[in-house]
Amino acid sequence: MVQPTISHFFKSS
Amino acid sequence: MLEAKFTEAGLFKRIIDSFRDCVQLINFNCSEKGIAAQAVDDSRVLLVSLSINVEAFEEFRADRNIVLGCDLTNLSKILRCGNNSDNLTLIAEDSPDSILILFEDTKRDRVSEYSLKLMEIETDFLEISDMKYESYITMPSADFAKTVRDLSQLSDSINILVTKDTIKFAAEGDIGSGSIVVKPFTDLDHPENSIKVTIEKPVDLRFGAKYLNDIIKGASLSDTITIKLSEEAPALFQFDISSGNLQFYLAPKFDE
Repeated sequence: MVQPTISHFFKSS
Repeated sequence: MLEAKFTEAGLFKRIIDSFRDCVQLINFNCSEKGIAAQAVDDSRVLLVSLSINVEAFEEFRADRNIVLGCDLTNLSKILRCGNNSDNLTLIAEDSPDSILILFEDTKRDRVSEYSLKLMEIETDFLEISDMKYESYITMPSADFAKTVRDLSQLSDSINILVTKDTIKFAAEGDIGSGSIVVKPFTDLDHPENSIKVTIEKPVDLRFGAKYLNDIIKGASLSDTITIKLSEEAPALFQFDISSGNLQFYLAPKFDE
């Protein structure tokens, strides 16, 4: 199982 | 200038205690709407998002947008110096290099004043888009905290499976396995004890127990937790405060 990081889903503004 | 007064220092202490173990440095953004903050933990997996609206304060004034970069370990040291029942006021100039923290015990006419040095913290601000969730749960936060604590003894992952009429939490590890099943119910006398489930589609997701253990520290803020789940997006774990909330976003683990 892989734990994705949060920046995988939310982009920096 | 910023002047933000909490009726009880205990509220701000509990807010900071809810995420200071997973985040060290954070920018508090103060504006006419209140105080907001966002940070990601060191492993960049857990996103913490805080909003304290103006209504949560006894008095609030922010003439312009002010950023307070804080080391939460140091902020906590100072917050521990006040009593929970004291009034707590945060005072800062427009471009501050320190913040004044004032505790007032109104019954004993005792005032204590601390100054905390601020830091310049460079951080990305993540745009949290409106997401579509497939399942929504509201349940007592203490129950959720105990479930996470109990099951994380067995495994470093906890499964959350939501169907129309059950929520099943499960863990399987080297020493054995465990599961906790709860069903929706309504407690009219004590609504905070109710369990509510709304689903558009059943979900079966696996989360890192380490991160869930960070999230449950928010349970001291609110009697209930709202959890929004989706197969495709980070789950949202939300604790409401009197006016505002503390949100944690955590993506489920997936198969390689």
